[in-house]
Amino acid sequence: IDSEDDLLQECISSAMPKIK
Amino acid sequence: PTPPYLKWAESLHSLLDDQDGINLFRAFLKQEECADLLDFWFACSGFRKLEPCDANEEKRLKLAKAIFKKYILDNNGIVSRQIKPATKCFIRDCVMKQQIDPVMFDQAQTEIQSMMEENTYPVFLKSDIYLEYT
Repeated sequence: IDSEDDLLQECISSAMPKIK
Repeated sequence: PTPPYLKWAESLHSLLDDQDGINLFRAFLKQEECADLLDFWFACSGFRKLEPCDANEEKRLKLAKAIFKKYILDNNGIVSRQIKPATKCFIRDCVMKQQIDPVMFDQAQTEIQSMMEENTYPVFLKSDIYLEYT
């Protein structure tokens, strides 16, 4: 089970641009 | 072609569209002790992207609770202080009633975005950290 922080971090990263 | 760092000065969105721009802006905000503003903004976007389907329900509820707890619950937090009381009430109700909607953080995100556009973003463009980079 993911901790809340891991879940938040994953969520934040998912919204960041992937390709430069 | 226009160098990326000049594009960053066009709008907050062009800055947040570029990984290097995000990193530099984040470093600046960290220095000002308000990096949570940026993390919250991205957390809202990430939350909206999570599709509401059965497989995701538990995750979405957990994530909504985590965002609420980390950025909104503490009224003295940098993010919470910039969000209108009515907006915070709305989010609290959604979490309490477990009515998890993809757009439940949109209003709060808009409020934080306006604050960054009027305040931290223009200050960033005049900051040493940005000027040294350019």
